[in-house]
Amino acid sequence: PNPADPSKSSSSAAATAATAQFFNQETLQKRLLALMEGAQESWTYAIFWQSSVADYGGPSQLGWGDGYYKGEENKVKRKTAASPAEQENRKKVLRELNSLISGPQSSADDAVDEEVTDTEWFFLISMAQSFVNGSGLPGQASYSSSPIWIAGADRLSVSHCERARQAQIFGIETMVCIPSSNGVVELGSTEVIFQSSDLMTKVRVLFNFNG
Amino acid sequence: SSAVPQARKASLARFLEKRRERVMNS
Repeated sequence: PNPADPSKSSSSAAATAATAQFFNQETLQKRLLALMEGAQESWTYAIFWQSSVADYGGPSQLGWGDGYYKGEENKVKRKTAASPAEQENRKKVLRELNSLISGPQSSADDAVDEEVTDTEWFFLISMAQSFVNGSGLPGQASYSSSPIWIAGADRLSVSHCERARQAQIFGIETMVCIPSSNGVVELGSTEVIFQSSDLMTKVRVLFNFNG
Repeated sequence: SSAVPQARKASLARFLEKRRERVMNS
């Protein structure tokens, strides 16, 4: 805000408030849901990576904004990347997270002890990730202002991006990062999905917060 | 920003709730 011009300062504050309103979780969740449910393709999850400027004018970074996990359409049980010990570890983490959210008594919940699939686990660990200054697939899409579309496990496995390789290990076959206003929309699928202009358009319509 | 941990917590709560529904319906 320019302190010498109060009108500019207040309009800037109003714009910031309007942007914040668009970024609240309620609207993000609805946009992600609309994107997933309206898509012709079978996407397993969608994540909105939100851009923020670091304190003291440091580089911008992308952090967790919101996500929607739909799961796998194909009910054929795929080979898991997890050993029995790893599966036990996943369940333990899920129990702890469940206690954190719902209280200690909820740890007896049967659903928590159900096998944690590879894609569920990949979605969960994504919540702890962030991407600084053009790093990772979401960071590159944001930095270049260009969508990145990787279809096929073989292509994901040779990506120079660790997140893409990690996704492939957890059964993702297609990963897409589409830059939008103040962030990046990432979609992943356990199926091979080739580039679709329809999806790009939907992301631009749903996530172009600046109109 | 404190908004990010809050966002993660809300997303996590929603994920666990949906997972519970999926397990119940399977």
